[in-house]
Amino acid sequence: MNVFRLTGDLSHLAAIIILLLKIWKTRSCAGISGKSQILFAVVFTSRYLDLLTSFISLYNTSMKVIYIGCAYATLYFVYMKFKATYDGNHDTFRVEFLLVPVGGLSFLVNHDFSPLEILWTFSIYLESVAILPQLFMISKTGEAETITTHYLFFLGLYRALYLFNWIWRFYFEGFFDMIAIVAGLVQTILYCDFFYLYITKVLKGKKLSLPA
Amino acid sequence: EENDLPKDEL
Repeated sequence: MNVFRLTGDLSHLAAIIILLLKIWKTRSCAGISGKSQILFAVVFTSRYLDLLTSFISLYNTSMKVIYIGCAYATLYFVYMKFKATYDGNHDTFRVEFLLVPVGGLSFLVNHDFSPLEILWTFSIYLESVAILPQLFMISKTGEAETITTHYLFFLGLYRALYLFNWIWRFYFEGFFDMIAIVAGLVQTILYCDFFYLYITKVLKGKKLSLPA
Repeated sequence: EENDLPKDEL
């Protein structure tokens, strides 16, 4: 464990909690892409099946349980409890255009052709593009609630911090996982446009509104 | 190639 991975995990946890609180406090999931939340739940489910087969540490297990629990709680909020506030008309990204290539690639490029390893690879590739429906929805509505931008900031920051974690681990432990690194780079690059808007607008107290 | 290290990252 190093400072980048720890702060990355905490940033990820913060994002997940911020989203849950936003929906719970405002009793509304307006502006939230249910499709991205479905993809994140699929990412966690396919990646954390090893909860059933191996124990790494109390931290590892508890964080995985929290991530999975919050992901499904968010889905429950979006598609059941606060379903009336879900803006389906703007959440129209075709997720099959993500699932098919990612599914195919995870069979072609992986470290080991075993079920758990292919599922892990699938979750890594899927996570790198899972935010696209959410970013697409914001581009369609032309704006995002400030609390939603904080959610996106911490979510994007977490994988950026993981990139530093991988540099650290390569330098000090000689460990590197090319699949995770390339996917993590793609994931972080997808946030660059949002990071620019977040830093130049939201942090200056303005609302995030895209040139519609 | 076999990825010997366990998946210790989240």
